[in-house]
Amino acid sequence: DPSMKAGATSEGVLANFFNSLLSKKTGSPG
Amino acid sequence: LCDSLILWLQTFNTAESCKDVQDLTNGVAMAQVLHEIDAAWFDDAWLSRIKEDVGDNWRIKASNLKKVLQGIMDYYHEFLGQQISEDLLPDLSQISEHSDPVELGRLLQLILGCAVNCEKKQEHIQVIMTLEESVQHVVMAAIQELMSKEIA
Repeated sequence: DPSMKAGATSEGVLANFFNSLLSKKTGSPG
Repeated sequence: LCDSLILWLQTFNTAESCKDVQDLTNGVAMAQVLHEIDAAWFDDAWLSRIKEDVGDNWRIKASNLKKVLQGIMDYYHEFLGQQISEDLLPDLSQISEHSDPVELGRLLQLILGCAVNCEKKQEHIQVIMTLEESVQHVVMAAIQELMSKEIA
């Protein structure tokens, strides 16, 4: 089902983005 | 942007209501959210400078909003080591005098930037990931815009 595939892709994009944000170092200069 | 970020703001336990644009134009709920994001930086002393019984007095609203924006700018500069691009700075008078959702959205976007960069960012990002997908897309775009305009 193309609509389900699009949904999965959209969820994947969101998950990838927020997970990469989680792994990004906090911006504090210390 | 503004509507989606208000939905995100509602995930915080603010004493002040934050259901719509009108609720937010006095700066009180936003200050309480900042206090929740980083209580060490936006501490009780900082929060106590925000006047709570504002009513329709646009001068007090403007004064509160100025303190909120200044607090955010200091946080970006001193804690995150960044400067906020001028493109991203909201016109506060449009918020205090005209309840402008576009300018309010810009201010909420900067608060979002504090949340996803602070020491408790994991907590905040996980909450964002529970929001409705359409809201998450707006939040993602808002963060991407902030990141694209980061000035170290």
